Amino acid sequence: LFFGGGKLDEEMLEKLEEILITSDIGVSTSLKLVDHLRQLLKKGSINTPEQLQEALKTELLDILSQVAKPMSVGDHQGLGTIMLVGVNGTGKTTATGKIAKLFHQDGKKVILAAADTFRAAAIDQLEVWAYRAECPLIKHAHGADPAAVVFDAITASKARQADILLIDTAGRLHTKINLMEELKKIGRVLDREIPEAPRETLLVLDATTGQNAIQQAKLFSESVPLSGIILTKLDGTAKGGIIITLADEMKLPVKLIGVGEGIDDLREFNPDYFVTALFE
Amino acid sequence: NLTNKLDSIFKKLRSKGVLTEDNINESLREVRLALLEADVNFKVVKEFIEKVKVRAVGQEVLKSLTPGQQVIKVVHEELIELLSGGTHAPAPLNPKKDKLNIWMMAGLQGSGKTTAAAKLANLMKKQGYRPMLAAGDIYRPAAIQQLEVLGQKIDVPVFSLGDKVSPVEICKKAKEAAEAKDCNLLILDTAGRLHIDEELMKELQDIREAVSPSETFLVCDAMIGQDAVNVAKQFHESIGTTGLILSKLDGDARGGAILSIRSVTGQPIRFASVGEKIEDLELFLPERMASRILG
Ligand SMILES: Nc1nc2c(ncn2[C@@H]2O[C@H](COP(=O)(O)OP(=O)(O)OP(=O)(O)O)[C@@H](O)[C@H]2O)c(=O)[nH]1
Ligand SMILES: Nc1nc2c(ncn2[C@@H]2O[C@H](COP(=O)(O)OP(=O)(O)OP(=O)(O)O)[C@@H](O)[C@H]2O)c(=O)[nH]1
Ligand SMILES: [Mg+2]
Ligand SMILES: [Mg+2]
Repeated sequence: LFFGGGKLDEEMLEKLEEILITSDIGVSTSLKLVDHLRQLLKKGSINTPEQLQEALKTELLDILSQVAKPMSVGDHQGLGTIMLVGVNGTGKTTATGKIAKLFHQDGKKVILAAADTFRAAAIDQLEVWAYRAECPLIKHAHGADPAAVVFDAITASKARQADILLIDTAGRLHTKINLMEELKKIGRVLDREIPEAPRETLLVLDATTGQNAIQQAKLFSESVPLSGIILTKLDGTAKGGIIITLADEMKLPVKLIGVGEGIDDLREFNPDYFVTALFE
Repeated sequence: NLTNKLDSIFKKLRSKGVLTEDNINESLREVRLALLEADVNFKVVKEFIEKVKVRAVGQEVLKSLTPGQQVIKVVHEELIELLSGGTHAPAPLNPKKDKLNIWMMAGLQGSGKTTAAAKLANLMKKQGYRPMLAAGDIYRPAAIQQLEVLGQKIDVPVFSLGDKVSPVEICKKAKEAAEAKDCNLLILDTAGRLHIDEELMKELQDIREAVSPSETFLVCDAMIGQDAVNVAKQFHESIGTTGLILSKLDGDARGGAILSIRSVTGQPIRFASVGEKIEDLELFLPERMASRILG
């Protein structure tokens, strides 16, 4: 930490710009934030390095708090659905297991749907998580139509009066049109079968991801309306700063964060902790 | 894109007369922004721009009728140099067929190691090798099954001792099994791990010590951002990576992190994984990557 003694000048602003960019906040957002600080400096409303850093933290917190939203599924009457989507390897299946346990230990009846019918041993993997979370799993054979699995899971959820239907989908690159069409089809099944059920569609994003996260969010939201982000692997050294731009430009809130590979390694997103960690 | 931006900068400068070193700086600022947007590490960009500047303020640019294109050309060439190793380009991978070669996979969680292990086995089998895969990930649910399904697809034996035996033991026994079966290539799949997890990094060191792999591939996701430099440095210092595999290049991530990884590990980029199918593995092409990074 270099604050507390440094001269208040362009050099300080450059150092802040470096912190922002190396946190994956992205060039244009970082420049915009630093420019705003430059204006505050000119106005004379900042007089110490501490005030400068505080001003930056305040700006970041403003961006995050404007879009902050808690999970809309979980404390209501009737069935709610949570669908996890995202590119390959970000932690969707693991997050599905973690969320299942979270709601189950809270007394909710949770049903899991294995909608990744493509990848080797994907269903086996979710099966282990369902066992660990003590929740039933709806699955079809490998290679089955994911939309059919979801349809089946909806039927089961209604019949068993489940509180939450948790849908794990296959990893897919947002650039693959046919895979994004497959996702749209799953969305249509939900629209048609349970239009009244509150729905969360969460983009599962790896905290190590760079600027490509923006393309991911844009294209996924064109296929299924996204209600939020799960930011995973924050137990590493990556800062996950891309969520600042996603909040600022796409109004996407982070709802949950993954902090490890165990079933309990899931936390609610806390903007204060997150912004503080950016400067550590 | 970068070409258009530089062209418009130089058009504006040209109208003011002769080009100077200061004018070049403005164009280099644009190059810097483009590289940062492509996820090249902040410090790596700084060093790279310094290198480019030395050439960019030379006659080849200042006297050129198309200075914008000249700057791009210099940047392109320097990128390719960095990516390919230039005159110090490494010898191609050509393991001897008359002995057992052992390759180890390493990297962060979800980077594509298990898939890449199977792809490598498939590629080398087509080149006449007799490969075997070892299921060294005992932690991730159904990781062993995943490798077994892939192995069956390509008819390559998968050695496994289940998930209650240590990965070091599994790799040792896999080596014995490969020798007994007269295989000449053994590929070790390992669990994804954080570069800051001391215990798991030690596990990789122990495997390395036990079976002495001739290649240790760091498998990295093309969409990784600024943290790539920390990850690569730590993996390289802890276990000595000998090559890089960049995965998910079939997406639209610019992949600038590869520059950072290459500059801190100094190791050759061997393969590019370009899809989820088993045949989606190619030799890495520096020229194609340079164009992709510049955007
Ligand atoms: N350190 C850490 N690892 C995680 C976290 N979440 C998931 N992982 C690991 O990341 C890897 C990939 O997780 P998966 O759940 O299989 O990811 P996925 O998105 O379902 O992958 P695909 O279905 O293949 O697209 C596994 O090794 C997980 O254990 C996290 O919060 N921290
Ligand atoms: N589109 C695409 N997907 C890939 C590529 N390589 C791997 N994948 C996918 O990425 C996801 C993760 O791949 P894995 O091989 O399980 O990754 P891993 O590094 O072994 O994961 P862990 O063992 O959990 O650390 C899977 O969905 C793969 O199908 C690639 O080049 N392109
Ligand atoms: Mg999955
Ligand atoms: Mg694996």
